[in-house]
Amino acid sequence: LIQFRQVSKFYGRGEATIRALDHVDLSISRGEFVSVMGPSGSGKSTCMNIIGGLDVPSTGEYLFQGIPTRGFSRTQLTLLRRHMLGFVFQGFNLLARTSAVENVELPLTYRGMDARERRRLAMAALEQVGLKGREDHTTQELSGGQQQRVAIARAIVTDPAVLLADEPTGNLDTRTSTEIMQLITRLNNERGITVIMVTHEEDIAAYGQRLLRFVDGRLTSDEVRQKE
Amino acid sequence: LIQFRQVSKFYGRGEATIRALDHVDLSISRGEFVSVMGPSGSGKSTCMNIIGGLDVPSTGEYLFQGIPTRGFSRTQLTLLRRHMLGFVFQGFNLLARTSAVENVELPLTYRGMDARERRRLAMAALEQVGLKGREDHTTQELSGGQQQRVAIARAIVTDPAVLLADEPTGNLDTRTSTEIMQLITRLNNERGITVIMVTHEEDIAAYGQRLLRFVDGRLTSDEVRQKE
Ligand SMILES: Nc1ncnc2c1ncn2[C@@H]1O[C@H](COP(=O)(O)OP(=O)(O)OP(=O)(O)O)[C@@H](O)[C@H]1O
Ligand SMILES: Nc1ncnc2c1ncn2[C@@H]1O[C@H](COP(=O)(O)OP(=O)(O)OP(=O)(O)O)[C@@H](O)[C@H]1O
Ligand SMILES: [Mg+2]
Ligand SMILES: [Mg+2]
Repeated sequence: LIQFRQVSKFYGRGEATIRALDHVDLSISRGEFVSVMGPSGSGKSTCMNIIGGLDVPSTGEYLFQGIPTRGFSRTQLTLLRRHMLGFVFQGFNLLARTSAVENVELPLTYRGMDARERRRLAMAALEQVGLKGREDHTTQELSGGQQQRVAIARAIVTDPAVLLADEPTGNLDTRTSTEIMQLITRLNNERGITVIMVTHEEDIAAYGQRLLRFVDGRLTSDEVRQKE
Repeated sequence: LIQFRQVSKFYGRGEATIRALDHVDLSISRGEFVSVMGPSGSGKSTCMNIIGGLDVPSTGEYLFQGIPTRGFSRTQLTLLRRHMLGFVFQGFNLLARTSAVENVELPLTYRGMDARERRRLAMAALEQVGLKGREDHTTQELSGGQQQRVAIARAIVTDPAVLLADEPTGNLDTRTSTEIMQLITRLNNERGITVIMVTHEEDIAAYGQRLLRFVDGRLTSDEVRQKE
C-alpha cells in the first residue's frame, strides 16, 4: 500500500543542510498497525507528512498502491488526502471560534454529502471519543485533551483507508489515552483501517504490530511485535 | 506566595453550567516544586491560568504574596505576569513565521533592555534547552518537540520567580524530557524558582516535592513526596 524507496528530505543548502529524512526504505501493507518512535527532531513528522501527501521527498520515490506519487497532479494528491487518508496532526490544527461538531464535519463537506447526514456522522464520531454533550463548544472552550479528541474524531469521521496519527495521546491522561487506543485498535481490527502512529510513549507504541525507529532521519530498526 | 480560598470557575448558565474549578483551597510557598495531575478536562489548565493572572475566579479569592488579586488593576496584573511569572502553555503559543530567538526575546522586550543584552540572554536560554544552531529557524521549520523547547526557553529567559509549566514534556521523547526536567529541577534548586507543573505522566510528576490531583474541578489529594 505504502512504499518509500530511498526517500530523503533536505532543508537549507550547503553548510547548513538539515537532513530531516536520509535515504529511507519502507513498506507498509493494507491493514497493518505500525508505530513510529524516535527522538525529537528525528524525522517522524516529516515522514508522516510525505505519506499523507502534505510534503514531497527531495530525492527518492514514494509509491501509493504501487503508483509513484511524484507524477500525481495536485488534484490527484488532494483526492488521495480527502478519500483515503485521515490525519491527526501533532498540533491539532482545529479551526478557532468554530464548534467541535463543525470542525469534525469539515472533511465531509468536500464529499457533497447533505447537511443532515454530515451532522449525524460528526455527532457519532464525537460520541466515540467521549465528547457527547460538548459538540457545540468552540476550540477555546475545550481543554487541551478535549481538543485532541476533536482532532481524532475529525480524522475518523470520513472512514479513511489509512489513519495517520502524530502523537494522538500526547495531551491525554492514562485513562483517556487507553480509551482512544482501544478505539483506534477497533478501527484497525474491525474496519481494516491501516494505522501509522507516531508516539514517544512505549506503552502506547505497544498497541501496534510493528515498531519503526528513527534516529537523525534514518530508519534504524523495524521490529515485528509478537502478539500475546 | 500563592493561595486559593474556595476558588471556583464556572462556564455557561443554568442547566449547562460547567464547573471547571469547584471550591478549591490551595497554598504554595516560595521555592516549592509542585506537580499537578488529573484526567482530561478536570481543571488543571484553568487553575494554571488563574494563578498566572490570565483568567479570574468566578467566586472565591486568589491571593499572591498575601494580596487579594481581585483588587488588582489591569496594569498590576500585567506587571505580575511580566516580572514574576514564566509560562509554558499547553499549546506553545509561539509566533509563526518568527525565528526561535525572536520568540524567546519577546518577554524581554517589555523590560526596556538593550537589543544586544536581549539577544545574549535569548541565545543562552536556547542553548540550555538543546537548540544551539537552530536560533534562526522559524516555528514552521522546527519539529513539535523543538517548538516545545523554544516555549520553555521563552518561559525561563526572564528569570521569573514562578514557573508555570502546562505539560512541558508532552511532545518530547524520554531522553529530551529528562534533559528538560533536569533543567527545571536545577532552576528550582539553584535559583529558588517556584515551579508549578501540570503533567499526565507519573514519572515526570515524580520530579516535584508535592503532588496535587484534580478530578472534575475539585482538588482530591495533596501529597508530599518523601525525597529519596
Ligand atoms: N470557555 C469555556 N467555556 C466552557 N467550558 C470551558 C471553557 N474553558 C474550559 N472549559 C471546560 O472546563 C473544564 C476544565 O478545563 P481545563 O482546560 O482546565 O482542563 P485540563 O484539566 O487542563 O484538561 P487537559 O488535560 O485535557 O488539558 C473542561 O471541561 C473544559 O471543557
Ligand atoms: N521547513 C524546515 N526547515 C528546516 N528544518 C526543518 C523544516 N521542517 C523540519 N525541519 C527539521 O527536520 C528535522 C525533522 O523534523 P520532524 O518534524 O520530522 O521531527 P520529529 O521526529 O517529528 O520531532 P518531534 O518528536 O519533536 O515532533 C528537525 O530537525 C526539524 O527541525
Ligand atoms: Mg513531530
Ligand atoms: Mg489542560
